Amino acid sequence: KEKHKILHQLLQNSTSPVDL
Amino acid sequence: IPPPAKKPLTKIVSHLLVVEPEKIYAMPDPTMPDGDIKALTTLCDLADRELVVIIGWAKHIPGFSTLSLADQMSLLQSAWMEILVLSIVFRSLPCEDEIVYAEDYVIDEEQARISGLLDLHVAILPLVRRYKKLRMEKEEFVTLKAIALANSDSMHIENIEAVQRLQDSLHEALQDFEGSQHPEDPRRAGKLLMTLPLLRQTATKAVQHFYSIKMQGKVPMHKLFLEMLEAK
Repeated sequence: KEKHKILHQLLQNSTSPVDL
Repeated sequence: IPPPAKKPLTKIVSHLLVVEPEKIYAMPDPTMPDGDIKALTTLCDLADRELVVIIGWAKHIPGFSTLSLADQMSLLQSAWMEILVLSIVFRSLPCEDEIVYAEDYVIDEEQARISGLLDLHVAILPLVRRYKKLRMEKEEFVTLKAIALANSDSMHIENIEAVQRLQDSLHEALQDFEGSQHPEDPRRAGKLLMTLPLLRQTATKAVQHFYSIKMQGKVPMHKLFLEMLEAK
């Protein structure tokens, strides 16, 4: 998981794609 | 006589249309000299921003967010390039032998040659031709994109049954859509699904292309793009 930090963070983050 | 009203779309297909991300732009750096480094830098930067959007989009696919975080990661790590390629291909459908990487980054064969993008160009065009022949519609594109994610054949899935349920619900949505919108062609859903092997082949070539660019170390790449490239 440590190797895939950003993917992990973005999946946990509740921001919707519409807001991005 | 007005044409008969189209039947309502299935819930999943309508939902996928609503959550389809906004266009993003390539915005090539005007201060960089033209050439292959500029073209590849532009594409890698575009891909990095698209990845953020794809991860957000995946969370809106009905059933995806209920998978474990590890399985969500595994599906995205396997399918991200297929999703990127399918989006580029869909954008390129109205064009003749041009690849629409973004609305402001449309590349023809000659430009591809000059920019060192010819291999990628030649790899993507057969897929564009295939979907042109099928006259793929936006509803089919959004559903197939979600199917590509659910069907990414990751070797690391923990809950295979849950992923199977996701595949089944998306497959059913495609079949229902075709049954109501294209009753004249009972094999249309199958024809669309039969394009997935070529999509995977094309995405594999694209990953290899960018991986070799990464190894050469001449093109700056953002962290998320590097992370996803390394996961392949």
